[in-house]
Amino acid sequence: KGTVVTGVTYDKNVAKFAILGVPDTPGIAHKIFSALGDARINVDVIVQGAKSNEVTDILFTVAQTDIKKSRTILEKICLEIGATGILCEEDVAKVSIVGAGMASNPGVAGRMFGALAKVGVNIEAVSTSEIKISCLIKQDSTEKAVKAIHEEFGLGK
Amino acid sequence: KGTVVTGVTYDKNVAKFAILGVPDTPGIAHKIFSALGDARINVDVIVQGAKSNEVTDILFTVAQTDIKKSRTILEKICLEIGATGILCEEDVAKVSIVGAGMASNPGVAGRMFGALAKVGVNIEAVSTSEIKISCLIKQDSTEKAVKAIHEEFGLGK
Ligand SMILES: C[C@@H](O)[C@H](N)C(=O)O
Ligand SMILES: C[C@@H](O)[C@H](N)C(=O)O
Repeated sequence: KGTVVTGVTYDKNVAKFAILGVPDTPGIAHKIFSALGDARINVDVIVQGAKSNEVTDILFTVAQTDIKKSRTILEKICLEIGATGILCEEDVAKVSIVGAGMASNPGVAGRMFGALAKVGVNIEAVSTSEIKISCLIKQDSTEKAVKAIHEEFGLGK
Repeated sequence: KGTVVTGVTYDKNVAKFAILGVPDTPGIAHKIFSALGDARINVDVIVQGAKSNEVTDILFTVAQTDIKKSRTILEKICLEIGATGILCEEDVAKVSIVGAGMASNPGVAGRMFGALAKVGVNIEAVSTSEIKISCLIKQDSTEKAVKAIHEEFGLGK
């Protein structure tokens, strides 16, 4: 399997927002993220997946210290764009694997997800790039998740 | 605004699969991606976002050359996990911005999305990491999208 994955990172200072039922038309994502940007709110993971009936959900994470500020901005934007709702979960953490060779190694994601499944950790969101796979999980599962991933990829403690 | 974004990349050899209505329980993501990994199918972007009523959708991209092989594997897995359906779109492209300083610069995502909105390009999916933001768009919008993003971030042609 080699050294495809070189490290595991985690971040517990994470709050997950989901804007539900946003119209899937040009300009919507811009309205949401430029409003947060104008307020100097750092957004970390952004995930928008499949849509149904011309609406979709947009999920993203901010630091826990930015929850209140974000919520005020998002409530206003939601009215403007006609979204159906806002969810916020504070008990989440982000767990990631990093490695330069992941893009060309099929199966790395499956192994990470398998390590989490073995210890009963549910994956609440996934976001990837060529060198990093991140999962959002429940915050109290962080240590268990990191340990399971370390073991799967044979990384030192 | 500085040199936060250092480049724009695109890939037209992209097919988007969405597995709809998967149970949101540990082990499901592992089943899907280890099956694709065992078949040596390279998965690029993986996006799983908000869920509703204990089911969620998982979206991911493979090379267009892997569509047929992926579809056969996914049909079998969908039956096993009780998913409600599989969507496949071949007319998509991935457009990304990269830059080491993005994580600490609020508003970069909003600007990218704004550049796409200005030229009427709809964002079909989003996936991010600290140094990269990727959007899936319609393949025939690729040139227009890349040009609009270049202009927004003042990158040379
Ligand atoms: C949902 C949102 O991403 C929309 N499709 C847009 O382009 O802004
Ligand atoms: C949907 C899927 O990601 C599931 N939550 C899992 O942990 O495998």
